Amino acid sequence: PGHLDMLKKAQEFFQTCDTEGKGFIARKDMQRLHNELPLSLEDLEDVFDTLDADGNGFLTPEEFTSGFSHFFFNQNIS
Amino acid sequence: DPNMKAGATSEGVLANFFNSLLSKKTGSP
Repeated sequence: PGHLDMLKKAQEFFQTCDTEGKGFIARKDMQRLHNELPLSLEDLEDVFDTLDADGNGFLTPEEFTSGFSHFFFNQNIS
Repeated sequence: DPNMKAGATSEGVLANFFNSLLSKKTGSP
């Protein structure tokens, strides 16, 4: 229990970032969130670099979900 | 190594990011 909720939220947030539905998040997609979220461009760069585990410049749903799951289970969101 | 950032800082930024997404979804203006 909780795992499915996490996956649902991760998918939802992934789509929020991947507005074009490409199936991955590019750095510019993350920078676009600057207009919607109260985070600086530098913060968003940090988020991107942290989530981009293999450093190839693209966030896959797997990388995104993996990063989100840490946050989710640390915070105990239900 | 510039790629080895402090784990705590990265987690804080991530938490901030996801919290912002969460509050966006729950309908703040």
